[in-house]
Amino acid sequence: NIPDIVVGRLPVYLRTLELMAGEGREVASSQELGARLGISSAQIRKDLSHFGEFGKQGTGYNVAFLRRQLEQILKVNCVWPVVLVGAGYLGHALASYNGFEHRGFRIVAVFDSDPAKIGNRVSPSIVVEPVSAIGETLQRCQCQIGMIAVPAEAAQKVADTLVEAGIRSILCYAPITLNVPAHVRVEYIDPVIHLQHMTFYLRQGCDE
Amino acid sequence: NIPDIVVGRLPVYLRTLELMAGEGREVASSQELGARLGISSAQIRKDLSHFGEFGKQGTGYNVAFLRRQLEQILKVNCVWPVVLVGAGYLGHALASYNGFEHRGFRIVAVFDSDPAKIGNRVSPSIVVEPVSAIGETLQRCQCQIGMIAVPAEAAQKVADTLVEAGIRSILCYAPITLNVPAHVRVEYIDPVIHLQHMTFYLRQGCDE
Ligand SMILES: NC(=O)c1ccc[n+]([C@@H]2O[C@H](COP(=O)([O-])OP(=O)(O)OC[C@H]3O[C@@H](n4cnc5c(N)ncnc54)[C@H](O)[C@@H]3O)[C@@H](O)[C@H]2O)c1
Ligand SMILES: NC(=O)c1ccc[n+]([C@@H]2O[C@H](COP(=O)([O-])OP(=O)(O)OC[C@H]3O[C@@H](n4cnc5c(N)ncnc54)[C@H](O)[C@@H]3O)[C@@H](O)[C@H]2O)c1
Repeated sequence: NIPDIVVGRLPVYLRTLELMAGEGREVASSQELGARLGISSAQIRKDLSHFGEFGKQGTGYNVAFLRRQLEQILKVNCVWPVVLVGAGYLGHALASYNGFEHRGFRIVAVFDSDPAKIGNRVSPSIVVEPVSAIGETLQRCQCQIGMIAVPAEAAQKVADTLVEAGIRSILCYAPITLNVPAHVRVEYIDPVIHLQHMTFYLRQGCDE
Repeated sequence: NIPDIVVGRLPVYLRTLELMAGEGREVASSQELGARLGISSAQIRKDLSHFGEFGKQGTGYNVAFLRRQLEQILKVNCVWPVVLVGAGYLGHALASYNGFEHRGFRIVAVFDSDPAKIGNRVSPSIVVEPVSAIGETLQRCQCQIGMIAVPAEAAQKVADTLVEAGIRSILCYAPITLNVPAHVRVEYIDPVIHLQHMTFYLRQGCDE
């Protein structure tokens, strides 16, 4: 049984391997991976050992091989359909975000409650639909993943609608904590977590 | 010397304590913190022990006290000025994001290279300025933190401009890895990391 904190690091390892593959690198030591990530090489080897013996002592890891292993473990050697609720500024940005496709995800539908937005095109392939269409759309695309890009005060109700329609995973951009049943996973995009990580290292202060 | 991987968890602990304080909670055991976060109580106690003896054996942590300690450690008992480059869809969403202020950050300026956007108001207090104004603005506000919300192909050049003007920390939303000098920290907002964390747990597959 893999600790969730380990699972959370695997996509970061995968992203680093994608970068190294793009640089033409064929082999990577755990030391180099660790240096790139600010994680100890021991931690990386320990994390990966949960899944198999992927590296050679003294040689390191084959980049292409380890990348394929992680893609399989994370189940992203395929394309997951994702729905998005909220077609405002952030929703527009997400609908045209091209960082999803080659890493296993595709937004297949966008929903909004504002009549002025329903029917608008937000990307070459997506027109905004009404929230009332969420249930049938999730059924049709067998979609298990939803993203929330609505104001904080609307986010819980949107989550309830998604959960009721069968969603299993939610990525929430709104600055609020969602209540969901135990079988539903929620992750948050919280820029402040990253900003506070960075201020730890800053010397000069800031205003009271 | 605190491992960076520990530093990265502190803002998450702080966010959880803020939530608990909002629920009126006065005391929190490491078990409860761990359960809320999917992190072992041992890991939490070990992480916090780097900074002091904050809890009582058998009692747990005083929520308000621990929260203040973490705010001090992360230096967010004050408001850091932040600049933003990119006033497109994402930039608009960030300029009006109200999740920053009470957690230690305020966007004080927004820059863009598009003449059609310069001069536009993106929030009650912010009008878009030209990229040429970055240097003088950073000087005036003593700002050490920048956010990048421009297309991937423009992000490296924008980072170079920010670094040259004295920025020490960059939060990058663009799907690209930045090259910066060793004294500059970069963090990425990468939704795919979170989505891949979630697909690990999904049973039903997806399309090839
Ligand atoms: N985490 C981050 O990095 C980050 C960054 C910027 C903004 N945000 C957050 O993203 C959210 C959206 O920001 P924005 O600037 O796009 O706001 P916006 O006001 O431009 O867009 C919100 C959209 O949600 C729609 N909406 C409201 N209630 C709805 C409902 N019940 N069902 C369906 N649609 C509904 C609105 O009609 C609107 O189109 C906000 O919560 C904001 O705080 C997060
Ligand atoms: N990480 C995430 O969660 C996430 C989500 C959505 C979008 N994004 C990314 O955010 C970025 C912005 O997305 P968007 O939808 O707002 O795009 P957009 O095209 O609406 O806005 C980009 C803005 O950047 C400006 N710009 C371009 N080059 C510039 C330069 N050299 N200097 C200053 N400004 C410049 C443009 O004039 C434009 O206003 C993209 O890289 C996108 O991939 C990230």
